[in-house]
Amino acid sequence: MKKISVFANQKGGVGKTTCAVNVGFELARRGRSVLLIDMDPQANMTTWCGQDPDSFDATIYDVLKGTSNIDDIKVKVKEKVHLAPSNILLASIEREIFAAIGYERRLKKAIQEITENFNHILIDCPPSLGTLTVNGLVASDEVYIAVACEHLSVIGTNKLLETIDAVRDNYNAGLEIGRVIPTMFTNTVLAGEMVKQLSTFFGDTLAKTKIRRNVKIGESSAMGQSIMEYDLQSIGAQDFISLVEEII
Amino acid sequence: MKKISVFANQKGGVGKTTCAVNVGFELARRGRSVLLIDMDPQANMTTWCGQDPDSFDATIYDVLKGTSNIDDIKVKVKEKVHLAPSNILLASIEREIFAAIGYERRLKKAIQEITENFNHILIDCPPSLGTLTVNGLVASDEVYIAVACEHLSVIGTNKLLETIDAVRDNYNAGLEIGRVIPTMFTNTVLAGEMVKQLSTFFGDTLAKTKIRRNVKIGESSAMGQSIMEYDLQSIGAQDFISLVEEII
Ligand SMILES: Nc1ncnc2c1ncn2[C@@H]1O[C@H](COP(=O)(O)OP(=O)(O)OP(=O)(O)O)[C@@H](O)[C@H]1O
Ligand SMILES: Nc1ncnc2c1ncn2[C@@H]1O[C@H](COP(=O)(O)OP(=O)(O)OP(=O)(O)O)[C@@H](O)[C@H]1O
Ligand SMILES: [Mg+2]
Ligand SMILES: [Mg+2]
Repeated sequence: MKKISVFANQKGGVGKTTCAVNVGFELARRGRSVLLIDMDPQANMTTWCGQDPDSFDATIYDVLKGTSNIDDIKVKVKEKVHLAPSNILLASIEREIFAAIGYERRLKKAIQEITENFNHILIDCPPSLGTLTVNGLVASDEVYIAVACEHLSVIGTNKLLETIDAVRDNYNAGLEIGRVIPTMFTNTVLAGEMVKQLSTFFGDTLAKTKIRRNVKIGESSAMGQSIMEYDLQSIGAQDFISLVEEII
Repeated sequence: MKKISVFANQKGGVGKTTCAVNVGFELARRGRSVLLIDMDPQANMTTWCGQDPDSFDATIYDVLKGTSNIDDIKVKVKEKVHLAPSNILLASIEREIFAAIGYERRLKKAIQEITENFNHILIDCPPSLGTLTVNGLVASDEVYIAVACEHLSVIGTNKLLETIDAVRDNYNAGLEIGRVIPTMFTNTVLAGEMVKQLSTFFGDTLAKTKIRRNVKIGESSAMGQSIMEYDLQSIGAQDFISLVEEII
């Protein structure tokens, strides 16, 4: 696994935040130091870490505007896990910075200025291909694409690949696809068919581990815990442990 | 049910498109004339209607830019159902029009110019609170809020209400909340708890009908059909029929 990873997909509700948080917490459980960066105005990653998005004086919004830096905004949320939080103010950043030269590299520059040496930096993106996701892709070494094993999710992946190609050609030649992660897998004909399509399209880039649909995963987010912390015996925990072992 | 309805929620994957398409198709099955407007660059509504988003010379993008109108771009997709399609070009509209005076009323004006008299116009929004969703809210008589019976979805509803209030105060005083629709309902403690929270928060605005999680709903989108057309005996079909009976 590389140092800076971004979790992206413009399709909504496919498990981007769920993957970023659970992979991050599991890496920390294994002794690695982790920085989570929430680039989504919905601030689901921030909430999942037990933080109130409206309680911060400065968030990643201020970092992208250039009035703060990640060292100043980061909070420790767990042993070996820090968070660069976000809140709804981030929703207006697209209009505020996109006309500026180099707007797409603001996150990359902000990460370069971090003084602490984290083993892993995981970036969560909103469900769009706009400025925030582009900043995430430009700043990263690899991208993880969560794709729900459902029709509407699978058909949207080619637009994401086009955006990744454009970012690679213009701003970040080294950007690789870490894995395509099949999520919300169920033992149905449809899900099986979707995995087949993903496998044909992505080959070895498709993770061998499928994240199965598991109600405990939804429960764990309500408790602000990873699925491993919430219920280590659950299929959700088994799936994320096997995913992390596959990508480490 | 009012004439112009928008399906909005910045949380991704909660069933906005699923509700808009199934309500639209069911209204048409009952003899009403329906126009579906796809305001999402992902164009899931367009795909669900059996259309290839990349096959159109002009889409809702061109209408919002002012170089086309809905009469010219609409296509008939089924008996009594027309579609104003979208495609990925729509993703750049935010940057292209937001500086213009009155950018938020472009869809409203475009709908006023439609010559055909539809009984219902249903608008699908992307998972964000940006220009496209604002245009949808400004253009509508009522908003339907699909909320998945999951923690991350339920906590995001207050930000959407703030946006609805702001639109009501500035651009569309008559905008009402048609219903909050609980989706992806399962017989679990978590889902039951989420419905209780929604009921406390929304009272009678919460639909009595819950859309239960049903794999056939995902299958129906892959077939380009409503759940009623795909499998009238399924729980998905029963739920959408009872939802339409509740809101008509
Ligand atoms: N494997 C799973 N089993 C059951 N529920 C899941 C699973 N993965 C995610 N969820 C639930 O599905 C919902 C969507 O997941 P999540 O919010 O992580 O997706 P997302 O892609 O980050 O969404 P958004 O596009 O809004 O950012 C959440 O309520 C989450 O708890
Ligand atoms: N009641 C349900 N039971 C099972 N699957 C469902 C149900 N409702 C929606 N789905 C599936 O869940 C996924 C998300 O639904 P949908 O795409 O309608 O949500 P959305 O809010 O429009 O997403 P986006 O935020 O990306 O626009 C789709 O694959 C859809 O087929
Ligand atoms: Mg998310
Ligand atoms: Mg949708």
